[in-house]
Amino acid sequence: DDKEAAHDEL
Amino acid sequence: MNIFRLAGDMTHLMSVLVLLLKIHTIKSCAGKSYPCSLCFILLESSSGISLKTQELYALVFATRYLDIFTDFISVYNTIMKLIFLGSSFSIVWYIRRHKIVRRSYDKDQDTFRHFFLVLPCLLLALIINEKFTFKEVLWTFSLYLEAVAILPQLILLQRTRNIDNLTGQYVFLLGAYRALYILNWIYRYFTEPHYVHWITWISGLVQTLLYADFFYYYFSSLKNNVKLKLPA
Repeated sequence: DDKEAAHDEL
Repeated sequence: MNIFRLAGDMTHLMSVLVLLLKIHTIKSCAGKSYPCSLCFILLESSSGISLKTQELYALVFATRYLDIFTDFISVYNTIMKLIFLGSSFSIVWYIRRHKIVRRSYDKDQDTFRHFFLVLPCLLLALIINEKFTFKEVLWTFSLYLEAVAILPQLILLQRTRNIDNLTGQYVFLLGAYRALYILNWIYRYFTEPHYVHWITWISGLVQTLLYADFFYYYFSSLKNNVKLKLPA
């Protein structure tokens, strides 16, 4: 899903 | 968010602040009518900061944070991205353009052809990535580039006779932040199902290993209370 695709780390 | 990642981000932020403090010191120093002894040393000796590494880091953040306006993660995430983007580009501007700071930059010593790092990282990102999209390839490129971005700085330090404390602390904090991120990845691997990012992990490991000899000399200079010196 798109959330997984978004990289949540800096 | 876990304590390792927060500590890593704060350490990274600290490294940027130390560098900005150093630039501020050089700026304020030259403002004096009579150069104090420290100022004289600062202005005469090169700052020991590699513009090449700063430019590579600006490129790393520019290619990593393309999603800053499209994928909102959290207020913290957005603010930190803005801080890293703003600081990295302003540091490049200071060293390139500021009439006083640029005098403390020793371009004859900072000769690493960083273009030779950019191209292989870009090619590697085109071949090895998690998803072949524009954003994802550039994001992967930023990971590979960050892993090697410190090389010009480390080579400059080998050539710099007396490494001043702020520069040494800057490089130390920059290396420590990625080491803390490795702990964060280990923690997330064991606590979050399906959390597997080999590309990130291997790049981060290579990046931290490049600091290994610096860490060794940094800690031994602390232990023996002597000036930090890297063998040429």
